[in-house]
Amino acid sequence: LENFSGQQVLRIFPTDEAQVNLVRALEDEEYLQLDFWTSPSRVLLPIDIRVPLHHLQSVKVYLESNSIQYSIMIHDVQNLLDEEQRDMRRNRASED
Amino acid sequence: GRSTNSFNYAAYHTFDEINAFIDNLVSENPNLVSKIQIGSSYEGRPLNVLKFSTGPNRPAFWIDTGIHSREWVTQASAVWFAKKIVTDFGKDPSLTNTLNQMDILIEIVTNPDGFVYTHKSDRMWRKTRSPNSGSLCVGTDPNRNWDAGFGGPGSSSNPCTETYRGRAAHSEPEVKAIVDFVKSHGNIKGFVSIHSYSQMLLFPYGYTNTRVPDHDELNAVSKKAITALASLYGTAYTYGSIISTIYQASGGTIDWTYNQGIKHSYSFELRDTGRYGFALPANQIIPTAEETWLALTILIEHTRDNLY
Repeated sequence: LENFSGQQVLRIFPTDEAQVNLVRALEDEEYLQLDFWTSPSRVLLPIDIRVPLHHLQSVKVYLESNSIQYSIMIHDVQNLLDEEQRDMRRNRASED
Repeated sequence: GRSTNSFNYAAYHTFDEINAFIDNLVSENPNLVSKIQIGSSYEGRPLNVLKFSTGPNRPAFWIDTGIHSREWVTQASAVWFAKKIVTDFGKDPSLTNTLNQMDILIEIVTNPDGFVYTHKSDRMWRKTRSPNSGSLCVGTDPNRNWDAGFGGPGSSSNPCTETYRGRAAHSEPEVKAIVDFVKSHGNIKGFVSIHSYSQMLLFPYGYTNTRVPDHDELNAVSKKAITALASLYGTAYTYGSIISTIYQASGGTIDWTYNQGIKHSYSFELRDTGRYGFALPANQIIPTAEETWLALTILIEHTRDNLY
């Protein structure tokens, strides 16, 4: 099973069209392996991106150097998925 | 075997567990529920549709979930819808009225290969699992593979992207199976394809700025539906055409169904309320399903009362 330890989901708040385009430009950088959970569409609609651990710093520097506001929606994706798996195992055990 | 009364609707389940639920629901309700296999996925898994019907040759209302495999709250909600229908039939006057005139069809796991892959390999997998010749990247976005603006802006020609449209319209067996079923059935009057997340209720078009002829009606019904949804837990939705509410998306499901003449074509983006995204905790399954059912009821009733 793919491990998402250390990966974060950043919630980005573009305040104008230029910022939407700057975030959209990240989609073309395949080496960053970004997973757009919600796509860049229009101003004020948040954009959620799952970022691999080894690219977190560079993505945050990119956003901050362009004064693009963001927050960390999920601090560690794997923690959530581990809880999900535990929950499913508990359920299976109780159903059995 | 396990009954659907002991099934845990507040937990996520595997493909096999959902199929066992489907078979149990059918065997427990032989006069109301049947299972139709409309085809097989690329890797050969059954594409099962639950049919709720009280008589032959009826118009139908279609609901599908899980076309994007990682959107687990959608398949889980559809399991809850299925149980809700058999529980309320004969008790809820509106649902009973509906099922005395119309069938309800639910495809719970619309992308089974992707769904199994999210359980076994990559929880964040979205697409199908068919290989792409000439590329190491696998899968097609089944919500860009329909013959409606296929290949236009808002889909990708790169197999390594999440919105890869596929080598041709309807190339994916999971999509082709629905296309063939809709065409052979010929009397589907409402069609809802359910995704997550963003809390939106959308209607065509996504591939063009052109307004559909029924825009005002779909817009008014959507507003009524999200108002009903919000009445339960206050979950705020936006609504409108795909292209004006979210973004341009070509080759999408409900653009194709609308162009097939299914006027009441909608797409949901269910909750997350902003903290979990696709990893929505299982304790939000039932609240999500309950509020969504209120909106679906509005869409179903409007379709029932405005057959064309």
